[in-house]
Amino acid sequence: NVAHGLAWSFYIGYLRLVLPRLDDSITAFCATKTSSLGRGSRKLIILIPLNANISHKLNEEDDRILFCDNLPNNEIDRAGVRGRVYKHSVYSVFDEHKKAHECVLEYATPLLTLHSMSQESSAGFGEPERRQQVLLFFRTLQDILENSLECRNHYKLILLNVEHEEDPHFLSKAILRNLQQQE
Amino acid sequence: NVAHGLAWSFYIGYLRLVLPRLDDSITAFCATKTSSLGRGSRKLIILIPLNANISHKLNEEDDRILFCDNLPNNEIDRAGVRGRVYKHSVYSVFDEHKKAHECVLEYATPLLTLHSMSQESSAGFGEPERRQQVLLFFRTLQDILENSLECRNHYKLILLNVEHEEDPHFLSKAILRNLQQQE
Ligand SMILES: Nc1nc(=O)c2ncn([C@@H]3O[C@@H]4COP(=O)(O)O[C@H]5[C@@H](O)[C@H](n6cnc7c(N)ncnc76)O[C@@H]5COP(=O)(O)O[C@@H]3[C@@H]4O)c2[nH]1
Repeated sequence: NVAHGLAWSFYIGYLRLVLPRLDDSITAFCATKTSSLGRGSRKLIILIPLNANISHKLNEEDDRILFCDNLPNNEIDRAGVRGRVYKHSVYSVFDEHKKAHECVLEYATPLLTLHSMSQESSAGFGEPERRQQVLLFFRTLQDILENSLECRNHYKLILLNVEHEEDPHFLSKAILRNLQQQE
Repeated sequence: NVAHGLAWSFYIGYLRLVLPRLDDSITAFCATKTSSLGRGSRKLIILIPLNANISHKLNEEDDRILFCDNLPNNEIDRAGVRGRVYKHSVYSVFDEHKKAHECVLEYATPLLTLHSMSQESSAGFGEPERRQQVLLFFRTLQDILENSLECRNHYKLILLNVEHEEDPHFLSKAILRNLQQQE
């Protein structure tokens, strides 16, 4: 059950380190930039597409998503790497009325591993199992985070059903719908 | 089988990205520093302690290991994070004759996940299984890397049996023994 281990790894090796520092990073960012981020969502928005198809540049997925800037770097000594850098990217997401909503946005990186493993025959599972593994990843991560005091209120998981998606603005709409839900 | 997925994640999300660039990073590093690294081992040395007990600062493990500097940063767009930073640390490892050997050194970070999971009851495995999982991680990683053309010759895995270790210079000696083996 690869997805179970990847969800734990994502929490232990990343979210547990960065989510408690996120609020301070956003405050520091807003102090030096004209940004609406501070008044908007101060959570890390984590995108989880069911097909595990992850792009490296969000603005290429949907032209209503524009890259703004990066939050300040966090440097942490990890396993012998001195000052390993942890950072997040801030995006402007436009609605149908051309109003911009700034937010901290990224895909759940471990899905790249699920996707690549499903294409390597020696890795042990194929495309049919991949969707199941993504769901298991999502549910395991949800459970872990709900029970984590240090992470609570600092994240939002968005499960994306991207099958047969004709709408070129599917992603920005899904993000905005989720952003509004939490207000 | 958590270790299987973590070995694949380590390869897909890290080694496959950084090992092909390592030689160039070392060349750039030696161009600007007086370093013996270029003449020595140009491989990433990855430490895998059987007890998954990983320190974040190698110089605190053994006083014959000193931090030198970091290789230049590699910035890669990954899953929505713009310019995510990948870097490695260079250490001087001294032998009994006080001669320094420079090398690029780090622990296998996924072992931190194995260690933490074995301490969280909800994660599904405990301390007795942990050693088995480390061995599975090592063997899986070894298989994947041996079959990877892009990674070949750019790494060295060192499995460390740290049980009942009285020698304060166990780690530096293990590293030097392995460095000499490959020459
Ligand atoms: N978005 C994002 N930004 C980050 O900075 C980051 N750092 C880790 N992660 C994800 O969290 C989880 C735990 O990370 P860990 O360090 O234990 O394993 C990592 C680690 O062993 C190694 N690795 C990745 N990036 C680096 C790096 N920069 N330096 C050293 N090792 C690295 O390869 C594994 C897989 O990495 P990713 O597949 O990118 O996803 C990781 C993983 O799912 C990140 N995710």
